[in-house]
Amino acid sequence: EPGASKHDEL
Amino acid sequence: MNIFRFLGDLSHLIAIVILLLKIWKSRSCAGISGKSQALFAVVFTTRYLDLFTNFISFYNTGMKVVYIACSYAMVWMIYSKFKATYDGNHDTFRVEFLVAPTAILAFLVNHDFTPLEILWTFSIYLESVAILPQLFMVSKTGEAETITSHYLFALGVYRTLYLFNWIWRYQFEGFFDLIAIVAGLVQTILYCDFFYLYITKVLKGKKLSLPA
Repeated sequence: EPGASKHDEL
Repeated sequence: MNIFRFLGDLSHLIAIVILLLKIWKSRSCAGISGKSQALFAVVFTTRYLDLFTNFISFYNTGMKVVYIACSYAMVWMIYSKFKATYDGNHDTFRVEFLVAPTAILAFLVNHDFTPLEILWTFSIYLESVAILPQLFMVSKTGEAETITSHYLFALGVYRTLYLFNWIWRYQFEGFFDLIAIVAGLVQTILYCDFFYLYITKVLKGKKLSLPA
């Protein structure tokens, strides 16, 4: 899933 | 959430708390680069703007708020509360050489050309180099207090663990974020030289001092 629009990491 | 990511977040938090406690207990921020800490405050602020737009989990929100609060507390201690002990003469790295290129790169290479996304990308790029003023300061004075070394080590461990997290996520979730991975690699490489010194000197009970 390149292009993570939802950044769930810190 | 895998173990690498959790331990990475934890060591990041430990690094920040070590530094906050060091400054607070000794009432001194000698040897600490205010510039690096100011850059980290910028990094957290520009990255976590999604606090207002996107809820992921209570853990995620809680950690973001803590990181932001700690980074501002740090800047306040260095530039206000314990300003007299701040070693500004040795903190001479030109931050514009970090901010300008990372800002330009964020405009050029990003996932999505929107304000929030560009700011997120900028924060990822900036974080990867934000420690340079601190490392520059250590190299300029030729030494670091042991507690400062622990801080730098925990901070380096954090991004290294994130590299393992990304391998894990690619393997088991098919997920990868190339911007974060490349910047994380750069960030980890910057710590390598320091890791070497930390393991060969600090862990053997010696103060970190560089050869003249």
